[in-house]
Amino acid sequence: KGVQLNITEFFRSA
Amino acid sequence: MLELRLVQGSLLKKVLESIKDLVNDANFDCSSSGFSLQAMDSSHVALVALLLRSEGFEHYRCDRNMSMGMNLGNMSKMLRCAGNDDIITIKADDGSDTVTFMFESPTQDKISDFEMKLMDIDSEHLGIPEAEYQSIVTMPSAEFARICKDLSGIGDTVVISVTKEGVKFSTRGDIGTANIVCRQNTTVDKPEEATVINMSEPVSLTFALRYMNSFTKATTLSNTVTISLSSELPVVVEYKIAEMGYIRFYLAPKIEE
Repeated sequence: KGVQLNITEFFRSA
Repeated sequence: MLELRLVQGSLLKKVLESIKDLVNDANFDCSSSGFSLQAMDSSHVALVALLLRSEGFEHYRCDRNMSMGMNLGNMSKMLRCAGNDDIITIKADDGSDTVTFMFESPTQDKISDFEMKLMDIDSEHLGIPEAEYQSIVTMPSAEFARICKDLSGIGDTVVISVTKEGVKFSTRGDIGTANIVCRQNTTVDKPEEATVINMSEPVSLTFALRYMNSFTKATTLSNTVTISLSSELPVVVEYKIAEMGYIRFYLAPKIEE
């Protein structure tokens, strides 16, 4: 049913 | 020294109820600008960002920036002891390993204080870039909650598609399919009942309904919800907190295998 992406793939460590 | 007095204590109670099942432990950051939190769920699929601006507090003292690690389940247990009309004051001394929640009834005839142990939380703080979203939908929060709940009885994921016709929520499961279309509707009696679609480009993204349903626990904080979508970004589901700030939920999309 598709692959769940992680939020860390979009937002970098501050 | 930190001392934050919130006359509308119910706001803090509602904030905790809306995030405690998504995030177990989190650092609350306190600075001169406000009381904030950023935390990911344990599987790093969703992120919650909370801001309560200092101007929203009746009294706001934060001598130096502080980060207080709290177990949200325990914090929720304590805040549940506050009445809905109570004034809540959050207090902590510099370097202390505890935080105190003080509850005052509106008539000042009952005053309680609860001291909670703080914890060290090694959490990753993420930079959330400012983004121009391709489609921004504002709609009644109760309507959005109803749609997420209804669709989760049929499927596990929701496809949110925005076109100039409206916003479509679709799901598919073993028993069949469902499509709910909300058209832009600004000719309503009250502005909070409007559905407003600001679209620069059509967008269609797939999300896990389990998370969307969790976000809708914040429905009691705001009559409206704003859903911001771009094809390359996590969705932002934002509930404004009256005159104080916001709670934003970010959710990474699902993609085709």
